[in-house]
Amino acid sequence: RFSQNFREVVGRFLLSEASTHLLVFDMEQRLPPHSELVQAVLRLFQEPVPKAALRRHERLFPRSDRARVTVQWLHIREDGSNRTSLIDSRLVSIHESGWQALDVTEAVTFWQQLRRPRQPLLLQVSVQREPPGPRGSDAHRLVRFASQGPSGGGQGEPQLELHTLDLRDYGAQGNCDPKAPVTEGTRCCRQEMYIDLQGMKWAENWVLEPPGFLAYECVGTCQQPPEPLAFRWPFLGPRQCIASETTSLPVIVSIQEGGKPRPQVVSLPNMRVKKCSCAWDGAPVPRKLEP
Amino acid sequence: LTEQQILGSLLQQLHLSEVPALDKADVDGLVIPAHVRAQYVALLQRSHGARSRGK
Repeated sequence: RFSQNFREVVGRFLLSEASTHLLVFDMEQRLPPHSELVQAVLRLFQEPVPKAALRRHERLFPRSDRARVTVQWLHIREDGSNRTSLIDSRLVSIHESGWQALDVTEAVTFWQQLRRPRQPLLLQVSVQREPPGPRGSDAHRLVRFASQGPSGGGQGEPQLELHTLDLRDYGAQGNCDPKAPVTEGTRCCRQEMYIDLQGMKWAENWVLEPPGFLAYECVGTCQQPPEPLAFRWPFLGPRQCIASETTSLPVIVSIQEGGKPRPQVVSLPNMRVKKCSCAWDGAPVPRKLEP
Repeated sequence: LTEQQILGSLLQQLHLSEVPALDKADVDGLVIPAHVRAQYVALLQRSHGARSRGK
């Protein structure tokens, strides 16, 4: 309409694919120090659909009463650009009402990796047509969450539940007490373990340095938390004492070059335990926030 | 950490499939040049200071 050079093309809104909401959570001081985030649950109150609207929908779209709710973490970068990461997505039915729960643990894990001062946790919730495209119904238009729009009035506002573990109870204890023997009751700790390379037959005349090194190992047990989680990760085993940080070991070996021996430095990754921690066996490893 | 793991890691880093056949004569009198030792010490210091990702 605004250009002399182009023939205007008029369009129409044929399908409304999604409605999107932005939730803002002030996270400062929410996660206690010395704690490990176990799970973060976003709870949205889905309001009941008025009966008349339900009846009208069922006449127009029999057998199609679902919509997809998707949560994305929104990160506003320092240069003002933003990016989103898919966090969770669930189907809801327009026949349901009440609290819906979405697992946003990964969003909080991303937020924890931001540099301070940190922006609030921004969660973009969109309600989409399911399935997308002309085959889906308009059910997503009937899905409304409380406090959507000015009439919210605080009733049923979105809730963010943070499940944390106090590492003073459920974490490791650093280095073991060299004077105390390790028993079943010993809490997860890092114990000295010396590896004597000179005592290894294959290293003879090959490994020049070091003669040996302190590798450490993680010993002891971890306290198991009692509370059930809102979302149970299916492969979760007990909390175990593991090497959560390791470092490499440089060695000098003799290699043959042109029939003559020549010393060379090689770095062996993950040879030494730097830190022991209690971690759930089978828990997903949090994604690292890419720059 | 087992002996086998250490050997496996060394062979992998050197792209070798087995331990090279070296005898005492090969290494007797072998001097580690200063630049190699400096490289070794630098890596050692870095590994004591650096934090790796770990699991």
